[in-house]
Amino acid sequence: GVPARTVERLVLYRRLLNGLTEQGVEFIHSHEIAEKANNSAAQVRRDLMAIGYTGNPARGYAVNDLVRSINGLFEQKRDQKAALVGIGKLGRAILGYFALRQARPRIVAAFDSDPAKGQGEFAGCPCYPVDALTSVIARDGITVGILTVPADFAQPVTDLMLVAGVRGILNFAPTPLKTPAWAVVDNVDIATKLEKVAFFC
Amino acid sequence: GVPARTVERLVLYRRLLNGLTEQGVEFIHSHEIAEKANNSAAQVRRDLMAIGYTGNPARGYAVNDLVRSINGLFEQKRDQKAALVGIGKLGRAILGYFALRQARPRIVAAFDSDPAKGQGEFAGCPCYPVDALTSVIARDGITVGILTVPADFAQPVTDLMLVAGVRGILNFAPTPLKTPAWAVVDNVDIATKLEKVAFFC
Ligand SMILES: NC(=O)c1ccc[n+]([C@@H]2O[C@H](COP(=O)([O-])OP(=O)(O)OC[C@H]3O[C@@H](n4cnc5c(N)ncnc54)[C@H](O)[C@@H]3O)[C@@H](O)[C@H]2O)c1
Ligand SMILES: NC(=O)c1ccc[n+]([C@@H]2O[C@H](COP(=O)([O-])OP(=O)(O)OC[C@H]3O[C@@H](n4cnc5c(N)ncnc54)[C@H](O)[C@@H]3O)[C@@H](O)[C@H]2O)c1
Repeated sequence: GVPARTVERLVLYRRLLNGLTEQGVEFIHSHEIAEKANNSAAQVRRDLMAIGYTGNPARGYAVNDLVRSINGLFEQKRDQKAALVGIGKLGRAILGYFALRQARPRIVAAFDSDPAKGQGEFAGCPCYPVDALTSVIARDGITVGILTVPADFAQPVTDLMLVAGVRGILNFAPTPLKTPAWAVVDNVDIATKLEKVAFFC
Repeated sequence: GVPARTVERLVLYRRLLNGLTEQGVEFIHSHEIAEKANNSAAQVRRDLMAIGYTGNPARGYAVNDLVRSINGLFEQKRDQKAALVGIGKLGRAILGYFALRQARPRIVAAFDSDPAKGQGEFAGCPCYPVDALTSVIARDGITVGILTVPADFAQPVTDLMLVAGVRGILNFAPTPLKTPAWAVVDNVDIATKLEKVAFFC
């Protein structure tokens, strides 16, 4: 299949192309996409080959057609649902952000161990006590987890989610997770990224 | 110098080792660090070589000594200051999180174009109108920027920060930034990470 780094770049290209459609641009060359995406025309052409798309060298790529083609890659994943665990500072920022957008996957449930937070709804997303995690994930067919709990709880909550039916986790806790080989895990370590930027400047 | 990926891993090792000190662990082998960090013993040994550190194969690494050695790498960057621009959902989550920790770099100023947000303080961090960005960055000697503004404002705010004296930026806006070669930029694209995890699971 398509490598992870290619998928990330295709998502970026699609976002840049959507911006162009709004400006009425109909055609674009690979070097123009590359300039906006801060990479090379050759990289853009290679990425589009990964989804079997080649342009007309004279005119370039038809923006609408290219967006449709990138969307095709995500077609079979259209209705995926996500759960967020840990309705704290970061969790609330993420729920507030994604509530405004028709982003995929849709965040359909949020959980917290604090009874005051694990009830009602936040930014339109139903909130549940963490004790209900297994049954809600199974009931709603949730396959993606967003982990915004403190580091000490990251592993036990992960174990719970994977048993309940989640297959992919985006982890914001600053601790590496132990997961089975079939699980898809990506980490966002904000503190480390910040320290790294500071180190090099 | 030390490559960026190595710096990220050394920051992670230090965090894991600090956790061990709290548990009273005095020595650790490279394979034990690797197991916690989800990588290989060879990778750990290579990373520690980058800071000129070798252990005693029989006993392993002395945890306290190793932490001091990793800290030495960051020594000359001890007093760096950071500014956050865009005191919205994500900006407030970041200010709230770092206020509690003696994290480096210290976030010493926050800015917003909304007059209601660009005043007073949030989580102990002084807040200013974005018009004051250039003067505050120059006055306080701020070298790191955290960008949590909407995508449309990311580039103009970046230009402003770099002119004022910032040399490194952690960008949360979902848009690639154009910066001079000397600037250090890292991006955190939460929406793309989430879409990628969903794609593969
Ligand atoms: N806020 C940031 O900008 C930021 C920056 C870097 C890293 N992080 C990491 O992101 C995670 C969340 O950070 P935060 O600032 O939102 O913390 P927070 O303390 O504000 O929120 C954590 C939430 O998780 C809930 N929780 C705790 N244990 C739980 C459990 N077992 N099951 C379900 N919910 C549980 C708490 O009740 C709380 O609502 C942490 O791991 C933190 O290290 C956050
Ligand atoms: N909240 C999230 O979890 C999340 C997820 C993915 C991406 N992002 C990205 O992070 C950024 C911030 O997102 P958010 O959810 O906090 O948005 P937000 O709208 O809640 O906050 C943005 C803040 O920036 C301020 N602002 C706007 N223009 C400015 C300017 N020129 N100078 C200074 N301040 C300015 C606004 O007044 C507001 O306070 C956006 O680029 C967004 O796409 C956020």
